[in-house]
Amino acid sequence: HIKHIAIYGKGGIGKSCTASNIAAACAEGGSRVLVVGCDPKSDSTISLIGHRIPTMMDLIREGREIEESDVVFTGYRGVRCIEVGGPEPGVGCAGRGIIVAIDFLKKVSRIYDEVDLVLYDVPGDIVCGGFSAPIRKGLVSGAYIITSGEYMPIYAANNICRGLKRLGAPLAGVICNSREADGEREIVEAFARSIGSEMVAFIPKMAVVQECERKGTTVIEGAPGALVAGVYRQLADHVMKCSHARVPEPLDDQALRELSTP
Amino acid sequence: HIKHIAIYGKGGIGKSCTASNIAAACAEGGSRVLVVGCDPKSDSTISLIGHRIPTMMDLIREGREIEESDVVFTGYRGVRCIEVGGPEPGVGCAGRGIIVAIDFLKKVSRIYDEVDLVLYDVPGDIVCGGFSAPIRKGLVSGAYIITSGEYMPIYAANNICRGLKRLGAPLAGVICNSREADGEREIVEAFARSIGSEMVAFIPKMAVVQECERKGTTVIEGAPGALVAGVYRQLADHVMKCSHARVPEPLDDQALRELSTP
Ligand SMILES: Nc1ncnc2c1ncn2[C@@H]1O[C@H](COP(=O)(O)OP(=O)(O)O)[C@@H](O)[C@H]1O
Ligand SMILES: Nc1ncnc2c1ncn2[C@@H]1O[C@H](COP(=O)(O)OP(=O)(O)O)[C@@H](O)[C@H]1O
Ligand code: SF4
Ligand SMILES: [Mg+2]
Ligand SMILES: [Mg+2]
Repeated sequence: HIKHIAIYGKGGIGKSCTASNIAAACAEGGSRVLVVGCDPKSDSTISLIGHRIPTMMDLIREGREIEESDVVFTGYRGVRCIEVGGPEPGVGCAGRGIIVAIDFLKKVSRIYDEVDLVLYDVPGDIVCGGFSAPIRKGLVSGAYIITSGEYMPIYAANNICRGLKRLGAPLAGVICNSREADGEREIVEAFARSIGSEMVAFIPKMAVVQECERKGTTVIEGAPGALVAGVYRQLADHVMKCSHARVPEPLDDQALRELSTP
Repeated sequence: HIKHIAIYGKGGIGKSCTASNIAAACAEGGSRVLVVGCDPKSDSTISLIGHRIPTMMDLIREGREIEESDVVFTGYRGVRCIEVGGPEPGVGCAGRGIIVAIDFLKKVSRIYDEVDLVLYDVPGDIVCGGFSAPIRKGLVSGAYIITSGEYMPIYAANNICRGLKRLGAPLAGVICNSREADGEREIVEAFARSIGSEMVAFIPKMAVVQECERKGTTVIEGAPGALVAGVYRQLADHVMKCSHARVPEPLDDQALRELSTP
């Protein structure tokens, strides 16, 4: 039975970095993994492949007939990667692209039959019908939200919970990717509890993460002995087990402001 | 002749704060101003009114027949304010709301005939057909982009330029809202020049800004003698003159990375 997991969070909070390290750790553990980058930035899979790959939407805009081998690439430990790409700036719908990509993967390619885990890396700045596409397609068995203790990422996290609740989609956990703000761990733990979930990982902010990114590798591959690699492996275990997923109960604006001011 | 100016930038970069201070300064200068908040966060006009106002999309979702007095509120020095509101999380399109609001303002209300300046406060995290609505409606005579020297806001700024170029919309200038990063002023100046524009303001990061925000006022109203109030007034002058607007020439990913690494 294949697991479809969506990873949401505000732009720049660490979704791609975390998703690719989870993917690498799960692959080391023997799982067959596919990462679907749904962020218009199309940089979800660089540290798994070593460089940027062509995006599906770019190929479609060129008018080409696409085959699986044009868009699905294999990276570290056999992790399969696809980048949806973004809308044509100013005109298209980012969500449309995600829907087109998922339909392609289901109809044209056999990849969904060949993997154990699919990770969708999705921006959470705007919680519209577009970015909830993986969920609306009924595919996603659980979502994780990445945040830090700062107000903007927590605001985005709460808004994502509104979307999950509206769609009846279960939240598997909240991940704190540390920005070393005061009282961050307590804020994120309190936020996770108050929406009926839990903080499942606290990822320390470490220079080795950006060093590996610059080298074009995940931490799992580039610095397997690092402390943060161990945190990513624990997270990978949680994803593969992914129990306790529950539909969250978002906070109102007032409660959110009170919670996120230390 | 009425001026329509859009202010774009990544979430949390300072759009609402800057837009409301520009509005307050323009109103002090005798201009009649309307602020249209197009960010689903719906917090564009809090410091002009003193509290949050009902959003248009919320009223429409309640099924009410709306009149101008239900959605347009008057704040500091007579600045008129409207909050579009966001999509229903997970299902709607943020852009649809903006289109509905602009159509309402043009058809039902006479407000467009009663002001000299309209400021649209629009998120720039996702440059899709939705958020470019004020531009696609052919209304906007010029856009400003707010950024800092950090990579993510610059990346968003460059992506906004792609959208402006695609729609043939002129960029009036780049605003640096300081995050006190190393070499920020030089990075933003270089970025603005390389896209064929200029940095029109460098807004210092000052605690008085957040103090006024907590009191529910702009800096123009709450701390008129502060240094940063003078910067906002200069910016207001630039907006009312808004002369050198030109369609920008966005950078490719490679050039962007080189430019934003000090
Ligand atoms: N735990 C961490 N420690 C240090 N840097 C991190 C950590 N997590 C992410 N980063 C850095 O933060 C930046 C943004 O991360 P990224 O995964 O690209 O965010 P997103 O995908 O949410 O936009 C990257 O440069 C990444 O290296
Ligand atoms: N020049 C500045 N100095 C200090 N704080 C600032 C400045 N500009 C904005 N801020 C603060 O940054 C936060 C985000 O600003 P906001 O205008 O809400 O961003 P956006 O509308 O782009 O999401 C606010 O708390 C605001 O007070
Ligand atoms: S659904 Fe979302 S991504 Fe698509 S156009 Fe609307 S706001 Fe943009
Ligand atoms: Mg990313
Ligand atoms: Mg805002």
